[in-house]
Amino acid sequence: REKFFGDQVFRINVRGGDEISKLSQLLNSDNFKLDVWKSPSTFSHPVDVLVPSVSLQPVKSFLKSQALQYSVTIEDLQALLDKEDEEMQHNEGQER
Amino acid sequence: SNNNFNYGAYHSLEAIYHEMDNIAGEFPDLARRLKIGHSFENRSLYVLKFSTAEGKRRPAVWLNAGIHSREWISQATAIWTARKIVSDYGKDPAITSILEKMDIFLLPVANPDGYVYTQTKNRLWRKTRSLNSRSPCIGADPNRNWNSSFAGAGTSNNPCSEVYHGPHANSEVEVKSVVDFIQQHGNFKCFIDLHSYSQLLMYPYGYTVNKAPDAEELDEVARCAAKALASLSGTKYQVGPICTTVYPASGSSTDWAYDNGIKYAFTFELRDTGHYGFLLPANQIIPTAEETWLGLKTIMEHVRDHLY
Repeated sequence: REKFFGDQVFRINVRGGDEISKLSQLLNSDNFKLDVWKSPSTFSHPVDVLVPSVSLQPVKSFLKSQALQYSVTIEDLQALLDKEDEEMQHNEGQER
Repeated sequence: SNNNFNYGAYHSLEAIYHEMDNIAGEFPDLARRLKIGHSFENRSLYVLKFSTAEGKRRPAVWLNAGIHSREWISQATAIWTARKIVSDYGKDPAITSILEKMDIFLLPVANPDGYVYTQTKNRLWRKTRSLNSRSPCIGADPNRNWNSSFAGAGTSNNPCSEVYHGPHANSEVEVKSVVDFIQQHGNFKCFIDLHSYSQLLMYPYGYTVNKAPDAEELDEVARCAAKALASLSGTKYQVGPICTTVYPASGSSTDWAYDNGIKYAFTFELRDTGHYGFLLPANQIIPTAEETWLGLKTIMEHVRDHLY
């Protein structure tokens, strides 16, 4: 199974068309292998993006350079996945 | 359940299908498991039909879940809802009267290939697993593949995109199976699609900012449903048309349903608002399902009282 060690989910706040446009440059680039969890809209809603560990620094640099505010909503994705997997296996055992 | 199925846990496709069969077996006068087609990788597409009057093509409700495979709370809520329907029929006046007038069809796993892939290879897979002839990338977005402003705003013609619409409308066999079933039936009045996450309750359109002809009524119904949902644990939902509540999205199931005569067409984006996102812990399955049920019942009661 694919692992997501070190990957994080960023919530990026966008206020208006200009910021959406800047963010779209980042999201449309193939370089960072970003996975958009919640897409940009034209209505200033936050955007959630899964950032692979190798892209954390460049993405942070880009966001800073474009003055785009963000927060880390999921710091350790793999930990959540491991817990989920463990619970599923435990439940399977219980049901059996 | 009596068969030890823990509704407060996530399950494999096999376990969900087994439990659907159990429900049909335990309540043969009310529920039947029907195969409506197969997936790209040849897995069965099973629905549960809840009906109190077999043999008649009565007004019907379609509950769609799991079309985006990584949104696990959707499939989990759906199988809980199946058990809830059979448990409450004959006891709860609302669901009893709904089923006296209408049939309910529940598809808990609309994208079985994707679901299995999330459990075996990549937990964050969203699309189908169909092959693209001119690309190494796999799958199309099954919620951009419906014949409603197909290939319009909010979709992509790039097979590697998460919102790739597919080579043509209904190219995804999972989508076509549902379309064919609903069209052959001909008497669906309500279509509800369960997704996550964001806590939204939306109605058409996704493909245009223009108001749907029934937007006012749908908005009112949705607000009542959101209020009912919130009454349980205070979970707040935002209500509005798809296009202006999230983003433009063409080729979606809800828009297709509406444009094909199914007036009461809604999309739920279930818990949460981003703290866990797609990885909602299993201990939130039952609270989510219980509150969602109140919203679903509100919508179905309105449909029951406003059949057209």
